[in-house]
Amino acid sequence: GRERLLAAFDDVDGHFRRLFVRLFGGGRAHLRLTDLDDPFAAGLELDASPPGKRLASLSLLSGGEKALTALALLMALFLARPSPLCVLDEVDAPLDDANVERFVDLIDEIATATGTRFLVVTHHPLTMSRMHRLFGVTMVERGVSRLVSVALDEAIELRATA
Amino acid sequence: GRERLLAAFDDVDGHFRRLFVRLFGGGRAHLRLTDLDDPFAAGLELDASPPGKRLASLSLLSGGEKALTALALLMALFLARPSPLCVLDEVDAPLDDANVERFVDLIDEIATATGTRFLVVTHHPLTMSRMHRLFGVTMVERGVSRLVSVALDEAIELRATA
Amino acid sequence: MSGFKSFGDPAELLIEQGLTGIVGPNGCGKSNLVEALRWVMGESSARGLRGDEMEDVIFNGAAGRAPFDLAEVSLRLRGPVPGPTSLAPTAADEIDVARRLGRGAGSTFLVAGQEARARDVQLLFADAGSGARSAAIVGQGQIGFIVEAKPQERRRLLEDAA
Amino acid sequence: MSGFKSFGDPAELLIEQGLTGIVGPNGCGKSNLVEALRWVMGESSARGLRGDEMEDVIFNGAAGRAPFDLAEVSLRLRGPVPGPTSLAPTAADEIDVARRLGRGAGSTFLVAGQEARARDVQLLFADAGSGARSAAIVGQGQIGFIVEAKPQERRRLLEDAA
Ligand SMILES: Nc1ncnc2c1ncn2[C@@H]1O[C@H](COP(=O)(O)OP(=O)(O)OP(=O)(O)O)[C@@H](O)[C@H]1O
Ligand SMILES: Nc1ncnc2c1ncn2[C@@H]1O[C@H](COP(=O)(O)OP(=O)(O)OP(=O)(O)O)[C@@H](O)[C@H]1O
Ligand SMILES: [Mg+2]
Ligand SMILES: [Mg+2]
Repeated sequence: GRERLLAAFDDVDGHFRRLFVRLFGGGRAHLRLTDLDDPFAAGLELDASPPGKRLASLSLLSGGEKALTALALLMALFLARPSPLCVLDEVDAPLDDANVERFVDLIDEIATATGTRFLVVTHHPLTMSRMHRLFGVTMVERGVSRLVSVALDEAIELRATA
Repeated sequence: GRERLLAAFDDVDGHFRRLFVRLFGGGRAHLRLTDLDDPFAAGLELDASPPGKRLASLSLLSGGEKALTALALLMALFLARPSPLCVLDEVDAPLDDANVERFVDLIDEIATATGTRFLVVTHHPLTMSRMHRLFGVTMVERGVSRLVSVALDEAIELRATA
Repeated sequence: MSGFKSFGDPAELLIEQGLTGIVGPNGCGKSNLVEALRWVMGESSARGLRGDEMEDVIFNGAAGRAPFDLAEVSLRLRGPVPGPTSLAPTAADEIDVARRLGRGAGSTFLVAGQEARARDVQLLFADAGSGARSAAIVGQGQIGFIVEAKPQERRRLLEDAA
Repeated sequence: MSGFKSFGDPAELLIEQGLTGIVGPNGCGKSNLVEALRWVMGESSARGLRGDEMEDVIFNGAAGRAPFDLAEVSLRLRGPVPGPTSLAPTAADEIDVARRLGRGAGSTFLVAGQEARARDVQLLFADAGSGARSAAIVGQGQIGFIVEAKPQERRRLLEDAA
C-alpha cells in the first residue's frame, strides 16, 4: 500500500515537473509529500515558479497561472493512470491565446499517446479550431437543449447567438 | 435608518429588474428581503428566470447566466449609489459574445449617465474593441511589469505573446 | 439521455477518439451534458450537480412544455479500455450503464441490463479512473481546486492515481 | 506606484472618463494593478490580496533583480466626484492618498500630505462607494460572489448602497 503510493508519487511528480515546464515554456515546479513515513496521512504540497519569477507562495500566482499549474498536475495524474475518458468544462476560460495553444497541444498529444477520449467544453475559438469534431448545444426552442454536429464556422457563429 | 434601507431596497430592486431584462433580452427577476420589520437582520434573496426557462433554484443557472445575473445586481447597486470609480477584473470571462456585447453596452451607458470611470481588465477582443482607450501590461523583462498605452491591434497581439 | 435537466428532447452523443469539442451560447446546456455523464457514473451529491435535491435534474418544463416525471441517461462503453484494469468484471468489449430517476422514487441503476447499486457503479468507474469524482472530470470553475485545495485533499487525488 | 507586487519599475496610470481597458498575457500584472488600487484604498486583509502576509505585496525580485524593501502606491482623485457625498471633507477638488509599506515596518497612510490611519482611508472611500471592500471593485473570480453569497452577506451590499 505504502510502496504503491510512494511509487505513484514519483511517477506523478516526474510527469508534473515536465508538464509544468512544457506549459509555461520554462520555470520549475515539483510536488512534496509532507510525511514520507506515513504518506496516507501526509499532505501533498506543490511548489511552482513560472519562468523568471521568484514566487513567495502559490496564492500569488495569477488566475491563468493557477489554471495552467492545475492542468499540469491534472494531466500528470492522468499520465500516471490513464482513463478512457477525460471531460474538461471551460478550463481554458482564464487562459490567454499562447497558453490555450500549449494546453491544446498537450491534450492532443495525450489523446494520441494514451488513447484517451477528450470531451472539451469551450467558448474559445482557438480551442474549437483544434478539436477533431464539434458538437453544438443549442436552445432554438427556449429552455430545451438540442445537440447537433457543427462545423468550425458554425461553432464560432453559435457563440454570438443567444 | 430602517426607512433608508427600505428605500434603497426599492431603488436597487427597480434597477435590478430592469437591468436583468436588458442583459438577458427578456425573462424576469426580482429581489426579496426576508424580513421587512427588521431589515437590518434580513437576508437579501434574489429570484431570477432567464427568458423561456422555469427555474427551480439559482444554483441551477449556467456559469454565464450566474455572472450576468450578478452583473445586473452589481450595476443596480451602482445606479442606486454611483461611485467615481468601478473596477472589473475579467468579469466577462464566462460570457459568450452576445452577452459580452450587452454587458459592454450597459457599462458604456452607465459611464455616460453617471460619469463613473470604468477600469476593465479583459482577455476578450470584443470587450477590448469597445474600450475608449487601452493600456497593456507587459513583462518584457521577466518578472517585472510595465504599463504602456496600446492600440486595439496591439492589444489583440498581446494576448498571443507570453 | 432524455429528460435530464434542459434536455427535454432525447439526445445522443457519440464520443469518438481524440478531441471532441462542445460549444454553444451561455445557458444552452453544455455543462448539463457534462453533469449527465457524472450522474450516470454515480454522482450522489445533488449539490455537486448544482441542485438542492436530486430531483432537480429532471426536466422541469420550459416556455411551451410541461415538466417530465422521469430523467434517464445511459452510457455505452466500448473496449478495449486504456488503463491497468478493464471496466467490466467479465472483460466484455462493451458495457451499458444506465440511470433512471422518477419523481417521488429514488434512482435506479442498470449495468449490462442488471439492476445495480449506486456504489457498484461508482466502483466500476473509479476502477478505470473516470468516475464522477475522479480527477478526470473537471466541472466548470473547478480547475482552481487543485491549486487551492488543502494538501490533505490533494493527496487523495494521488491515492486515486495509485 | 512603485515596488507593488510585480511592478519593479515605477508605473503611472491615468484613469480618464469612460471605459479604460487593461489587457495583457497571463501573469503579466493586470490583477496586481487592480490590487494596488484596493491596497491604497485601505485593503487590510493580506489574503484579500492573495498573500499570506501583507509584506508579500512588496516586489520580491525577479530573474535579474534584487527584492525591494518598499512598496508605494499613490492615488490622486480629481473632483467633482459623482455621488451624494464629496470624497474630501474639505470639499477640495483634488485629493492625494498614498500608502507605503517597508519590510519590517507597518503600512503608513497619507491623505493630502497628512498621516492618517487605515480606518480613515477606508471611511474616506466607503463614503464614495468605491473602497477596497465595496461593490465597486470586482476582483478576478469574484463576480460569482453576489449569486453564491448567503442572503445575510448580500444584504450588507444593500446597506453599503443605502
Ligand atoms: N431540471 C431542469 N429542467 C429544465 N432546465 C434546467 C434544469 N436544470 C437546469 N436547467 C437549465 O439549464 C440551464 C443551464 O445550462 P448549462 O449550465 O448546461 O449551460 P452552459 O451551456 O454550460 O452555459 P455556460 O456557457 O454559461 O456555462 C439553466 O438556464 C437552467 O435553467
Ligand atoms: N511581491 C511580488 N513581487 C514580484 N512578483 C510578484 C509579487 N506578487 C506577485 N507577483 C507576481 O505577479 C504575477 C501575477 O500577476 P497578476 O495576477 O497581476 O497577473 P494577471 O495579469 O492578472 O494574469 P491573468 O490574466 O492570468 O489573471 C505572478 O506571476 C506573481 O509571481
Ligand atoms: Mg457551463
Ligand atoms: Mg488576473
